[in-house]
Order: sequence, then C-alpha cells, then structure tokens
Amino acid sequence: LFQLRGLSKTYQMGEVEVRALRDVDLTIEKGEFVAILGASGSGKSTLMHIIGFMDKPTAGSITFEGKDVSALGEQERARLRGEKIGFVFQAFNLLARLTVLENTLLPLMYQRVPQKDATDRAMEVLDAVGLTDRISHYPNQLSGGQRQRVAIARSLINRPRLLLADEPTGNLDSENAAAILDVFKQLHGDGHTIILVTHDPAVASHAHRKIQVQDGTILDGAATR
Amino acid sequence: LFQLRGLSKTYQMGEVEVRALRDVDLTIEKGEFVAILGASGSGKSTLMHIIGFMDKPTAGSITFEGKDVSALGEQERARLRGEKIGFVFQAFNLLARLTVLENTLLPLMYQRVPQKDATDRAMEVLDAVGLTDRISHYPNQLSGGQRQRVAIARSLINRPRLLLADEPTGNLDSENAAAILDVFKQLHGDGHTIILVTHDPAVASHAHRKIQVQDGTILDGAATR
Ligand SMILES: Nc1ncnc2c1ncn2[C@@H]1O[C@H](COP(=O)(O)OP(=O)(O)OP(=O)(O)O)[C@@H](O)[C@H]1O
Ligand SMILES: Nc1ncnc2c1ncn2[C@@H]1O[C@H](COP(=O)(O)OP(=O)(O)OP(=O)(O)O)[C@@H](O)[C@H]1O
Ligand SMILES: [Mg+2]
Ligand SMILES: [Mg+2]
Repeated sequence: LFQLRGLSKTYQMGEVEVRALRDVDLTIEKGEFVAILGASGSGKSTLMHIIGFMDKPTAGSITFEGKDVSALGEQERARLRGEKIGFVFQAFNLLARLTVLENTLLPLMYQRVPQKDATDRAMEVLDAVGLTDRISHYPNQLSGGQRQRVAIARSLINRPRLLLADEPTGNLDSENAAAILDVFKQLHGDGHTIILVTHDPAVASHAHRKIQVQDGTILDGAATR
Repeated sequence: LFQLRGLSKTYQMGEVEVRALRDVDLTIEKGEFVAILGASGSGKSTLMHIIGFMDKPTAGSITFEGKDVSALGEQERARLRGEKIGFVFQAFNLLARLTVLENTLLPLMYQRVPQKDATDRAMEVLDAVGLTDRISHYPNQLSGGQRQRVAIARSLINRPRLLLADEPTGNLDSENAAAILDVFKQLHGDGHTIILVTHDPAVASHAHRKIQVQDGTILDGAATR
C-alpha cells in the first residue's frame, strides 16, 4: 500500500537539532493490521502524521499506491487524505464549536453525501463506539474517553482504506477498549489496512505485525507474524 | 483528610439532566493511596475536580481537614488548592505560551519561592519524569506522553499534601509509567495522600484501596485492603 525509504524528520530549534525520525525504511502491504510500539518520545506520532500526509518529511521518499507522494500537489494530497485515510489523533483534535454529531460528520463534508445518508452513517459509527446518547454535547461537555471515542467515530465514517489510530484506547476502560478493537477488527476483516500506535500490550496482541520504534528508528520493521 | 456526604453534580442541558454524580458518600483518611476505577463517562473526573476544589457540587457537603468547604470563600479555596493540592489533568492543561520549565514552575508562582530554589525544584521533578532535555520546548513541540509528564511534574513541585492524578499514565509506555508510579510511591511513603484515576489494572494494583465508580455512584467505597 505504501513504502517509506530513507525517511527523516528533523526539527530545528535554534542551535539544537531534534531528530524525530532518522532514515526510516518501512513497507506496509494492503490489508495489514500493524501495531506500532515504542517509548514516549520515540517518534511514533511523527511517523503516523507523515504516513497520513499531515506532515512532510525532511528527507526520504514516500510511495503511496505506487505513486511518489512528494510529486503530488497539495490539492491531490488533501484529496487522498480525505478519501482514503482515517486518522485518530492522540489529542483527539475535535472542533470545540461543533457537536459530537457534527464533529463525526466532518469528513463527509468534502464529499457529496446527501444529508440523510450522512446522518445515518454518523449514527451508525456513534452507536459502534457507544455514544448515541451524547450527540448534541459539545467536546467540553464530554469525558476524556468520550472525546476519544468521538475522534474514533469520525475516523471511521469514511470507511477509510487506511486507518491510522494514534493511541486510540489510552483513555478507555477495558470494556470500551475491547469494543473499539472489535470495530477495528471488523474493518480489517473487510480488507482495510489498520495501523495503530499503542502502549497497551493487549491491544498490540490483536495486530498481525508489531513494529518497534526507538529514538526515531525502526528496530524491527520486518513482519513478525 | 476529607469527607464527601450526599455529593451530587448535575448538568442541565435544556430539557435533559445529566446526573454526573449522584449522592456520593466518601471518606479519605490522611496518607491513603487510593485508585479510582470505572467505565468511561462514569463520573471519575467530575469527582476529582470537586475533591480538588476546581468545581462545585450541585448538592451535598465537603469537609476538608475538618472544615466545611462550602463555608469557605473563593479566596480561601484558591489558597488551599495552591498550597495543599497537586492536580494532574486528564487533558494535561499545559499553557501553550510557556516552556516546559515555566509550566512546571507555575504552582510556585503563588508562593514566595526564590527564583533559584524554584528552578532547582523544577529541574528535580523534571528529572524524576525524564524530561530535563526538553525544558525549553513548548507544549506543541512535545509528544503526547511528554506533555503528560510535564503535567505530572507540575503537580509535584509543591510536594502537595493531596495529589490528585487523573489517568496519569494513559499516554505512557510501561517503562515510563513504572517510573511515574515510583515517584508517586515515594511521595506516599513520605506521608502524602494520593488519589489516582486509572484504567490500567497494573497501576491500580499499587494502591492500597480501590474505589469503583459506576453511573455517578460509588459501588465500593469501603476500604478494600
Ligand atoms: N459540562 C458538561 N455538561 C454535560 N455533561 C457533562 C459535562 N461534563 C461532563 N459531562 C458528562 O458527565 C459524565 C461524567 O463525566 P466524567 O468526565 O466525570 O467521566 P469519567 O469517568 O472521567 O470518564 P473517562 O474515563 O472517559 O475520562 C459523562 O457522561 C459526561 O458526558
Ligand atoms: N515541533 C517540534 N519541535 C521540536 N521537537 C519536536 C516537535 N514535535 C515533536 N518533537 C519531538 O520529537 C520526538 C518524537 O515525538 P513523537 O510525538 O513522534 O513521539 P511519540 O513516540 O508519539 O511519543 P508518545 O508515546 O509520548 O506520544 C519527541 O522527543 C518530541 O519532543
Ligand atoms: Mg505520540
Ligand atoms: Mg475522565
């Protein structure tokens, strides 16, 4: 599905260079279920943002569905992002002035989905994450785990070919976490590709392949099935 | 140390009433190490905010160190909060325009601590959470787990009599989480009271007492040692 070659991401902070990713090589096949693990600050979210076209590398190449991504214009990258990728942010990134329902619907706004169909699909994913009784709440009227679940629902509404979930169960009890994992497994069972960052070994155990990140490099990128 | 009696918190949303806490009775002795568990949305953060004087109940009474808290003025509550309570927020609540070091120092600003001593203490707690190499970063230049650790460092700088930590390890790998737990245990060993909300059974196992919250009520408030 995509391939990263020699990928690096460096932040310049005055005199100091922070090398968040260093010369990363990674190949992900269509339909894989991958868990990314590693210490806090090791580069996992940076990697996820680059994979999801939300950030650009300082060096290296990305090939997505056979095409060289750096050759694509901003418009085309945004289209790919909107159509094919679902992203659950570690910090949720909900819009404060939109309700739970409106936040969930947001990815459909870029496509011509009739209002009724959009609302039906939103209610469907919100039901899957257990939040149908909160649809008119605003983010600041939700618990931490409820916000996390809205972020998850929003990421799923497009049935994305590639789902990128950055620590999606960090604020959830085991029962809710298991429910979310089931939703991901269903999506995977339908042929979608799932990459999730997690600190929870229970969540990682459901993946077919684990990738260890350490100090900006991938220790074990090979398939460990 | 404190006692809650008949504590309730209700949010009015137009026609609908959300009963976040319902008639809660809870007594916490000085020096306890308590874990609060419960499903997402069950009322744990609401309970923590009321205990930490950051929110007021809709009904019921709070007695802190023998004094009726509702009888205290806003000034006195703020003083108690600043001097005796340390709070780790589930969403971290770091100030975006302050560096890691400045965010950590913030609780000392309300007391007359000489600049040099304040900086020494900040470096001490930042070392305890493994962030001395990030002191000049701003929150948006940190990973999720690094932000969480700044929030933890900030909560500890006052050596608070009562530490309230709302899911303090949700964004941390097991090694960092264990390091944080050691810091909490040290504080507890010195006679401080610790109440932490967690979804992680490993973290909960270090507490001497577990409290289950469900739909705004406490299922098992009794000491289960
Ligand atoms: N301002 C508000 N207005 C309306 N409802 C609210 C508000 N704040 C919280 N709630 C509701 O109160 C309930 C309890 O919230 P709380 O944040 O205490 O849950 P929690 O146990 O901490 O959950 P989590 O584990 O997900 O963090 C939730 O169902 C939430 O939707
Ligand atoms: N804008 C930035 N400027 C400077 N350094 C940054 C910036 N963003 C991130 N970093 C640094 O890059 C490193 C990798 O960050 P990243 O968010 O990818 O870590 P992570 O593996 O997701 O960690 P966590 O498990 O804590 O979420 C961190 O050490 C962080 O301090
Ligand atoms: Mg991260
Ligand atoms: Mg909470």
